[in-house]
Formats: sequence, structure tokens, C-alpha cells
Amino acid sequence: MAQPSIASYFNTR
Amino acid sequence: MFEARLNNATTLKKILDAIKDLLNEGTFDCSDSGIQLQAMDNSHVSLVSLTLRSDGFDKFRCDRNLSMGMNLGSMAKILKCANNDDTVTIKAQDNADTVTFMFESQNQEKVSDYEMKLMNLDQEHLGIPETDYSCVVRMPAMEFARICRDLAQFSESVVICCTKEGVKFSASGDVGSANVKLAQTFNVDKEEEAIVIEMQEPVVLTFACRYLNAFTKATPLSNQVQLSMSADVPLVVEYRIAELGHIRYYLAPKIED
Repeated sequence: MAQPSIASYFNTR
Repeated sequence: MFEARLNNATTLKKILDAIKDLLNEGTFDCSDSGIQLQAMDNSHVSLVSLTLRSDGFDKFRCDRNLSMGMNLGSMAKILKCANNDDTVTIKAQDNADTVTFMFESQNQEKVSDYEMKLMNLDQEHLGIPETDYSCVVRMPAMEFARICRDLAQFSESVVICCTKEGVKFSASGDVGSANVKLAQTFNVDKEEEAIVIEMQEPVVLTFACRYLNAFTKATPLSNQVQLSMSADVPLVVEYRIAELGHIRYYLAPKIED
């Protein structure tokens, strides 16, 4: 299974 | 001028212990509402969000918003120099490039101060949307830590399955498989021993044990931990810090290759 980066779930402010 | 005082260094030591394995450095954003830190771990897999409210400090003054980038290893070295029952005061001038930690013993006979260089950290802030979670589980923090530690022996991943009957943690690997089921508790004497499940929809999600175990470094801060889960969005592991704020960790579920 792959571990996605947390950054891909939240928008950069 | 920034000045924040806690009458007991233990809380700050515990907070640092809860973040320093995940983060090498972090920016403490100070305003009149308190101190915030948000940072992704070194590999950008998880996110740490710390909130300390100004009214939770024994003294708090922040004349101008201030961002202090700190090396957390250096901060840990300094906090080791404080006794648990020392009063700790964090001080910085506006636009300063250093921060001072002052420790005072209970009888005021020993006063020490440690000045630390600040860092310019170019950290991006992530906008975390308000989310209604399908399942919210509250359970004893020690129990969660125990389960994460135990299951990590069997696999790199743990599957969390939550229904209204209970929550099940599972891991399987070369040795075999492990399952820990916790039922919702009713009529427990002590609130901190309760297991409470608020479920809109059942969820089954897979998470990396390594990160869950890193989050449990916050266990000494709180009797209870709250897990908030929905399909396809990051898990939130929250520890409340009594009368001061909270620390939240975010971790995306693993996905099929």
C-alpha cells in the first residue's frame, strides 16, 4: 500500500 | 515584547517530547490569542498542529505578532536544564533573532536563563478544512498507546475498523495476525476510562504504525485521546492539554497501490 503525503489533502495557504 | 510564563516546566517539556521526534524544527506563531505551531514532519507524511491559548498561561503578553523559528533539538537541550517544578518564562523582543528561556526555582533561589538563536524557516502553512467526521472515538490515551505499540510488532500498518458497537485495531504480517477490539463503555466511574464512539457511518482505514506510535509521544499530556476518521481523508489524533490547548496530528490513510 502507498502512503500519500499529507500536503496533498490540505490547501497551501 | 513577547513574554509567556508557565508555573510548571513539566507541561512544556511534555509538549516538546510530543513533537520533537516528528519535527526537527518548527515556527511558533505568537499573537495575543496564544501560541500556534503547524508543521509537517520531516518526510511530509503527517502534520502536527499545536495550539496553546494565551489564557492558559500564568502570564502572557504579546504586543506584536511574532514568528519564532526554533530548532527543537536545541530547545530540548535547554528544557532539560529546567526542573519539573520550575517556573518557565519564554521571552523575546520584537524583531529579535533570539529567544530567552528563564527558569526559576520554587523558592526563587535559583534563576537561570538560556538564550537560543532563532531560525528563519520557510514553512508553508496548510489550510485545514472543518470536517464532519464519520466516526469519532474517545478512549484512554494509555490504551491507544499500548495498542499502537503492540500491533507495530506484527505489521507496518494497522487497520482501524469503527462501527457503533466498537472499534477494532488489526495488524497482520509474517508472524501472524493481531486484533484488538474495544467496546463502547457505559457507566464507567471515571470519565478518563471511558470509550465513547460517535458514529455517523462505519469506517475501515489503514494507517502507518510508525506515525501512530510517534503521535502517542503526547500520551503524558492527556488522559484521553480522540480519533476522528472519515473515508479518504486524514485521521486526526487529538490530545487536549488541560486548560491550555491541544495538539492534533493528521495522518492520511494508506491507499492501494
